Amino acid sequence: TFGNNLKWQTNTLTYRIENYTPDMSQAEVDYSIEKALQVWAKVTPLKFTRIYSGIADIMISFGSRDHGDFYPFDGPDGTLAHAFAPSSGIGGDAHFDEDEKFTFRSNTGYVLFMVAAHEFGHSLGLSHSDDPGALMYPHYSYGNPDTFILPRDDVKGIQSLYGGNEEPIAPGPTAPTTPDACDSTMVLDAVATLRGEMLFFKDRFLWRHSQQSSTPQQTLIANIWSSAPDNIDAAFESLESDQVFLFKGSRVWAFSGYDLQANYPKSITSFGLPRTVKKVDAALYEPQSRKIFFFVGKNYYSYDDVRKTMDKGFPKRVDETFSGMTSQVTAALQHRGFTYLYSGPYMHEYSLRSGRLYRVLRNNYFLPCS
Amino acid sequence: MPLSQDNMEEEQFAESYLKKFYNLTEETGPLLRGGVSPKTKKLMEMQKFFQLQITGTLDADTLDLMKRPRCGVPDVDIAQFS
Repeated sequence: TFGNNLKWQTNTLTYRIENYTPDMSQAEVDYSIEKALQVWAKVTPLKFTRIYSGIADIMISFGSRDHGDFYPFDGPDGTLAHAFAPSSGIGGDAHFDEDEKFTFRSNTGYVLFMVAAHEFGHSLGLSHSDDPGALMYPHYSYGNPDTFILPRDDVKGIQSLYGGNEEPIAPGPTAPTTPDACDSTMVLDAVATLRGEMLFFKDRFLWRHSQQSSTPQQTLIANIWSSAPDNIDAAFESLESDQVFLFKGSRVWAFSGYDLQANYPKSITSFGLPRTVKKVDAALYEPQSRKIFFFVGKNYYSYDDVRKTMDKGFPKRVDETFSGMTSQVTAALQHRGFTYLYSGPYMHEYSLRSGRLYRVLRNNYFLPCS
Repeated sequence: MPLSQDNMEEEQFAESYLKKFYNLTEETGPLLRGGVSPKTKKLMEMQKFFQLQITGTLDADTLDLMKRPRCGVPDVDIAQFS
């Protein structure tokens, strides 16, 4: 919040749409604005009423460059919109940069609903959040208006000002929280390397961590690869081809740097996995032998990246090669000659050559809590 | 070595970003030996907020984040709005 209990002193607020963007139909703008306000109304006692003339608490307009508030916009991209904290006059008003390309729900422009929902957070008294998963994080990320759920950090923020919604509402999906590297019970979705950094995937987030830094950087997967899926199952980096492969369900995505490679996503059968395999639990790349290991349930497959075929004699039971690994492998990584198999919140350090287990560690061995 | 044209543009871009969102004011007068410049302080403030590595220098991650589309409400005292 902005501090000093800066909020509206009433729970009944009015809004007015002063003009429209030509990027969308008027009905789409009306719907996006209404839905963005309802994001906040659902979790608070706040009620919003639209008016069509006169001065509303929240005046909504589209403008470009100098638009009369001494905070000029900057042309395409950069600043998308701004809004003013609760107070009389300009307080609560939300301005959208007309030089942007606003869209209804496409990811080729800026989804007006997402931008408006963020701005209305300011209109109601929320400042920016440093939680990269929060709606009030200052940087735009794509969200689908049909499936959007207000994250926990934003719910906590707005309810600290106005309290919760006392009216019974239909039970729905719960507010998503941002994964915390300090949570010792966290089970990572996947682990991989990328050009010398380590990547740790969890839900719609990843942490990037370089050996030169003591602090991992958490961000949305979509901020790195806009076409990548969330909640991935497995990932690995091929040092040979300088590509990162992400697996989800029966499909695999390949990225070189920030770019999705041509003809991806593909079926996981392109790696020689049988059609009976519906998802991969974990994957790792062994650079010396150029083998890719795919962990599926209690078994694993070995794919020869040179011959581009699955090795004979597979699948094998994981514990045939990796002594004592009888539980499901949830993520895997090859690093500095050691094989790391994650199972739940634990990480097992192996020698791939001998299959000997050296140590059982926790996530924070590579992903420090900070 | 003189800065390349690209670096100078990035420095100017970063300075304008910090002025806009982190209330960086014009640097005037000589800097005391060993002191941290206001620009470095603001850069560190921004890096801390975005959970970046706090280097105080305009590294690639910081510049990348500055270039992402964002909301224009300055992260400064709201009093100036009222």
